[in-house]
Parts: sequence; C-alpha cells; structure tokens
Amino acid sequence: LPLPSGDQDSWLLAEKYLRRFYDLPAGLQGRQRSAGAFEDKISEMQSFFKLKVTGNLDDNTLELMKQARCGVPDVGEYN
Amino acid sequence: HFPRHLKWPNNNVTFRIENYTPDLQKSDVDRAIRKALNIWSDVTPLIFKKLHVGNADIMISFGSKEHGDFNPFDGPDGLLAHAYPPGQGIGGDTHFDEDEQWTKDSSAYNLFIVATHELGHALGLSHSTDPGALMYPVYSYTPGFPLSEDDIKGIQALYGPNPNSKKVKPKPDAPNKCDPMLSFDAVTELRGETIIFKDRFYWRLHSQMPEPEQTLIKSTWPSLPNKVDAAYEYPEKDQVIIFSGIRMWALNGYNLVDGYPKYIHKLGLPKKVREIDAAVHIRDTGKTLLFTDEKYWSYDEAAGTMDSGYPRSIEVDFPGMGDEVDAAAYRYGFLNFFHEHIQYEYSYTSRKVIRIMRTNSILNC
Repeated sequence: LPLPSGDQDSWLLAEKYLRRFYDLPAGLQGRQRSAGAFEDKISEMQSFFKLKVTGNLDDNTLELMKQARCGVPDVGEYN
Repeated sequence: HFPRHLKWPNNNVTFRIENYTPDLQKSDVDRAIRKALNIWSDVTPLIFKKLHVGNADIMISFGSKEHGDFNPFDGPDGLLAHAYPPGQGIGGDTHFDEDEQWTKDSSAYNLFIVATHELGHALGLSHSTDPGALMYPVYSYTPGFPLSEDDIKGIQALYGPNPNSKKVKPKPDAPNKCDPMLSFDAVTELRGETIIFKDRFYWRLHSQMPEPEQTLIKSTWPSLPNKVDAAYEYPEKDQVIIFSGIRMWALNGYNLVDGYPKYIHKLGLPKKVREIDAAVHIRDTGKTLLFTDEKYWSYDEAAGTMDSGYPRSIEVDFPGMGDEVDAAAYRYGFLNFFHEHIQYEYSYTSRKVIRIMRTNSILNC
C-alpha cells in the first residue's frame, strides 16, 4: 500500500541517510531484499548511536537522523 | 580509524586554505583553522605548515551543494562538512558547506569546533560512538579544550604522543576580566583590533564585537611563550613586536616573521636590561617607547636606532603617572598607561594625565 505522505517523507529521509552514512545499497532490489537491507542498516545505525536496536524507523531514530552532523559515513571506507 | 588505518606517512603535513566563507573575517577563518590544527599537534608529533599556492596535503575549501567531489552538500543544516582520510589527491581534503552560518561562538555552527572534527578525519580518525568525543558525528558546541580521552587515544594510536611530552592542558583557569584587581601583562593594536595579554591568554577587542574574546596565546601563536611582557604594533610593516624576557618576536598577522625571535639588545638596549615592561609605538613621531622599571627609552623605527639622551625617567616625563608601567597603548593622540589595576589616559599633546580609570574598564567591566 502507498505509505501515508508523512511516513513517506520520513522513509525517504531515512533511506537517504542510511545510503550516505551506512552504505545502504542504492538502486532497485527485490522487495524482500530491500526491506531486509533497510532494517539491517537501521539496526546498525541504532547500535552506533546507542539507541534501542529495533530495526524499525521509530521517532528517536528519525530525530537523530535530522540532527546537524558531519558528512563522513559512520561505517567503512570513505573515498 | 578508517579501514587500513590510513595515516600520513610522515609527521610534516601541509595545508592550504583555498577560499574563505563570507560569514567570518578572513583572519577569523585563519585563526580557527590554525587553532584546530594546534589542537591535534598539541597531542601528537604532527607539524602543520601552511602553503599559499600549489597543492597541499590538506586542501581546505568552502562550497555548497555539488562542489566538485560528487559528494554534494544539502543546503542549510544537515550535512555541515566532510573530509577525506589521508592519501594522495583528494585524500586529506576538507570541505565546509557554505550554506551553513559559520561563527566564532555558539550562535550557529562554530567553525573551530567543526574544523577540529573534520581535520581529525583528514588525519585518519573516523567517527566515535562516544557522545562526549569530538569525533562523534553529530554537532554539539562545547567551549574549552575539545578533545576527549577517546579522541586522544585514537590519534595517538596512529602517530604517537607529542615528543615534547606536552601534557594536554587541563581546562585552563582563565583570568576573570572583571576582577577589580585585574592587571595586564601587555597591550597592543593589531590591524584595528586591541589585543590584551594576561597570563597564558589574550583578549581580542574589536569595535564591532560586544564582548572581548578570550583565547589561549598558544592556540593562535604556538611559537610565542606562555607569558608576554610587552607588545606593540608597527603599522608601517604590518608587524606586531612581542617581548618576553630578553627575547622579541615579530608577528605578521598570525605568522612569525622569519629571523625571529631575536634578543632585545639588538635594538640598542644595554645588556643589563633583562626585560621590557611595556612598549608602544607613537605613529605621529615614528618613535617606539620602551619602558623598563622606572625608565624608558625611545627607539627610532625608521633609522633602526635608539635615540640619544635615553633612558629618561618615566615620572619626570609623564607626570602624574607613577613610576612604573605594566602595559601601554597609543590611540587618537592619547597614551593609555596600565599599571596594576589602574589605567591612566595621558594626553600626548597637552602632556598630562587627563583621566584615571580601572584597568579592566577597557574590557566593558
């Protein structure tokens, strides 16, 4: 089902954040795989920031994604 | 650290500031970057040399949105800056988002704080999960010394500690500008600003700055000693001369002039003079007055020689002023003498003290 617009914006913000900082693969993938990858990356970010690791895009996680920060990824090689 | 523990192969690292943000004066950007680099050189053997042309290891620039590295910024807030780990080409380069408001205080994004973080990346540090660490990815303004144990452990794992066993300075107990008994060590003009030295700190006064800004001397001028006895500006050469003990330094802005420090006796002072208490250049006459104990000397800058007939008595030539001076400044025909917690405003034309104030009245106290 299409996400309600508010959720849609949050989801897009989260996807952009995870792609930039947690190496979420870009581009189209199978529905199952992309949902799994998304949840894994949410968990990775929650673990980095010592949030409760749920794999879900909860308010705390979304709030942190909106904070001003450095543009260098939190994981892996940066080039 | 970054994968493969990327670091610079040797401890001499060059940097170059390619452009400047319009949010701050150029000198403020220079100072913020220099301060940020000094934070890292304080705790490692690293030495940073500034280049003005050509390719440096760390190229520093301000840009917005897509700024040439296919890693676009995102407008105000969000991404503030980024930097690349040590390496050839873009390695070490540090970019600040021009769409942010860069400041010297906590009112918006403090350039010194962000620069110290980004230069941590440019030296090989990745992000820290410690919220109290400077290398934590989310911006927060914290006054004082910015590095946590985590940051220091991280950088020293790459480069080792500072060989001069320079202990990281604990949060310095800065002098209180409104202490009624406050006295100054030295005062000078610097390109239209007033610089007041006290202990290891200096205050910077500017007509457009409501509050004096206090900074560690070594954060801005690492080659200067922790204690300044006297200072004056010689505008004709755009230099500030700093005295400490029997040595003197010449500064051009934030850079030390080649060939300094020198001994004060080069000016023609006798060897028995071991310290200058105060110094001031009188633009109208071209003379620089040097105060030591109860006497003073007059130095002719253009001729580069000491005037004959000196030293003379301070008390005789500057009646009403007491016989010793801690610091002196000359502005708009008035000589301001500072001695202990008293400031004397002396009219050079009518040759008399016309006002007596507290020393720290100059600091809006």
